[in-house]
Amino acid sequence: GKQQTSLMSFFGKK
Amino acid sequence: MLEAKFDEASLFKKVIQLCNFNCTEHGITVQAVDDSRVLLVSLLVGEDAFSSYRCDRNITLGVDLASLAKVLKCGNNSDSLTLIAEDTPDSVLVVFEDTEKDRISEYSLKLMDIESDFLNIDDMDYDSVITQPATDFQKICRDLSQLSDSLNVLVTKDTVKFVATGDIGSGSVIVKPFTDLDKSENSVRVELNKAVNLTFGLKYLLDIIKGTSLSQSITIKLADKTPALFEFKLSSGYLRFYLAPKFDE
Repeated sequence: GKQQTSLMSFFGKK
Repeated sequence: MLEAKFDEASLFKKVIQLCNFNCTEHGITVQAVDDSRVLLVSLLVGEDAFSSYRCDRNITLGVDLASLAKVLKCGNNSDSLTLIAEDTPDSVLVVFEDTEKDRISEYSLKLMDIESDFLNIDDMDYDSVITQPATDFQKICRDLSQLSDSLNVLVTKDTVKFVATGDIGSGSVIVKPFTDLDKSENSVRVELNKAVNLTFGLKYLLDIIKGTSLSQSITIKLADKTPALFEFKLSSGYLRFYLAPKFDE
């Protein structure tokens, strides 16, 4: 099956 | 000091969740991420959306949206709604005015210190950009969510295919470019640089389509292994959702 990814791995924190 | 007046309270009533309202001279922005860090909502209400707008210095209003929702129910949709805050506020004043009846009601709402991560989102290059009527996309998500918890979006030359496969069976909706010269908001545009095959959690898409009442069309920007951008344009500003995709294990 497919796993849900998180936005944190794509966007940096300010 | 901040003083921001909406002509009709109904616009503000539609924009509800828990978060910091960042007020600048350009308007009010709100960014919020869900607990699982999968979906991010970013709202800009531009200064032109207000009948009068003044913000002398940047102010952050930490608003408990459940409390704000209670206060907003106290105003009629056709009342004007003004938000007033001092430069270092511990409360925000919400003023409703019914100009015909000369009736004014005022509510003061306590503000909170909300710790939130502000994510930096740079402009990205997308493989495909789809614009379609927002109500059409809403129906596709609602219909296919009955079959599966995942929605597969495939974009190839001139065709967008939405597919859901689950225990009871499968369903698909194919959307093709279409130009309505009389009503441009009915048109479907598909820009394609590279074929796209992405999968998204439908429970998040069902949250995204709650924005449908704010705009006639939705723009969906997709790129391989990248969060998708779903955008509802407002008359001044936007409501954007960034949604992380599902990958194969």
